[in-house]
Amino acid sequence: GLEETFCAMRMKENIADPERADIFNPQAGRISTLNGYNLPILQALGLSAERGVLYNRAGTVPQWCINAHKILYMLRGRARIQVVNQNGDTVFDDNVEQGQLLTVPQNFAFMKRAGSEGAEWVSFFTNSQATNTPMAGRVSAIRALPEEVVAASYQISKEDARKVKFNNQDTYFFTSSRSERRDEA
Amino acid sequence: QSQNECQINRLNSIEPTSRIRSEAGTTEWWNPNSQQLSCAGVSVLRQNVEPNGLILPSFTNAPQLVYIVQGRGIQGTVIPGCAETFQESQQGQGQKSPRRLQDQHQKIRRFRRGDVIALPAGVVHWFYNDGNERLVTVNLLHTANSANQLDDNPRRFHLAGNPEEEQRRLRRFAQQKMQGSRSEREEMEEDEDEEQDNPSRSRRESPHSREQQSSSCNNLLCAFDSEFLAQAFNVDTSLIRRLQEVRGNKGSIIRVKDRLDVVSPPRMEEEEREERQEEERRRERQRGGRDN
Repeated sequence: GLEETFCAMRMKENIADPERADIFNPQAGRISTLNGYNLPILQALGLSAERGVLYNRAGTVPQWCINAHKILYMLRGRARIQVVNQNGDTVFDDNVEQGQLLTVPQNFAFMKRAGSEGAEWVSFFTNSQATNTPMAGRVSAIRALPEEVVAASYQISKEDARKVKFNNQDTYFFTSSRSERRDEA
Repeated sequence: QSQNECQINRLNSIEPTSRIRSEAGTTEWWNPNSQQLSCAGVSVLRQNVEPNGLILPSFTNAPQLVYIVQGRGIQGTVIPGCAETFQESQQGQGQKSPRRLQDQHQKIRRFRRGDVIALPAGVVHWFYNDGNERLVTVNLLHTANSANQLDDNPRRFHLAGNPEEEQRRLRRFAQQKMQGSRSEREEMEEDEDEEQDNPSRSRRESPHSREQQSSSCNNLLCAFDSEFLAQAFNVDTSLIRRLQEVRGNKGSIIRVKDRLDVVSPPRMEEEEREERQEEERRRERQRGGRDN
């Protein structure tokens, strides 16, 4: 039986193929994920991976990984990455260039924005079902909170709380602002 | 877990060792370095929330069980990827009236005395005391749980507010633990020797990382670049700056100006009736006390 199950287990998957993307935004970029669901051997290993591409000056929203450390290797281009710990201290705020590695510990919040030439990276997670919680956008933690809780927590008006919750309709990504694009032109 | 943490010859009951005052309540931590808690791989805290107090949204590095010792209220848990299933009704909005964006959020739950609430690690949660008496909770954080891949120190990540004092206490606990384990492991001096031989080693590891910068801001949003956040939330930078402003030293439990009015299903009539009766009994007792 082993030959038919464990020995013949699928052990590879290409995640660089753009058609394979799980999250895609034509203006911002794409993310392909590989985890215990689409490559079952990863369940046994307790690991997973992600291949990401960000286009010119696009970014990923602030987020944290609830159940894994993330080890990011920059494949191409560069991105400015900010990482924040539990004390609200910025423990990393710099560009990560091609060939460099950065570890983001579990639960530390991070966001990244690509430079003008874009950025491509591969990230490894220390959990076969790594789960990220975005702080902004359509499936974010802020959006899941009641408007009144957001307003009371940040001491802002309900109208502003509504903007914070609903203005970004994208999932996971943000694109460079119009003013920035004008400046570049 | 070090090998000596469970060499227990004598047990004592223990009290909280640190008490942190917030605007609308207190947070008390038992010392997580006490031998019995270290052995069990847990940290314990007690929160005391005044009526109309809100425990600001936060998450921890370990799964939690929360027991409601006293009081009642509502609680929200933000589970990543789940839909906002509590929505304001759009009925009654004619085409003539201006279309207002309806609020929607994830499921919220009512709790009362005796409830146990389970909170996974890394999941945002908040509590609001909508009752007339103080809300008292005892929270157990299982820091040795496999869901926590950081070290055994309890950590709370705040999405809002200025929980500076609590963070200072937790940092102190972590430092005490480190100092304690250092003194136990004096034989590991070879590490220091290696450091002396090669003093640039730690700096060489991360050429781009900076030293931990302490700041007056203590929540996750404050630390990010405001321009980045403005783009991520698609709002003006001025609004982001208002989010990042820390107004006063209110801690992690704040007082809500008006009552918090969130989308939630009506409570059971029976529950409301019981509560009214309890309130009447309480008033009668007070009246009786005064007459005597």
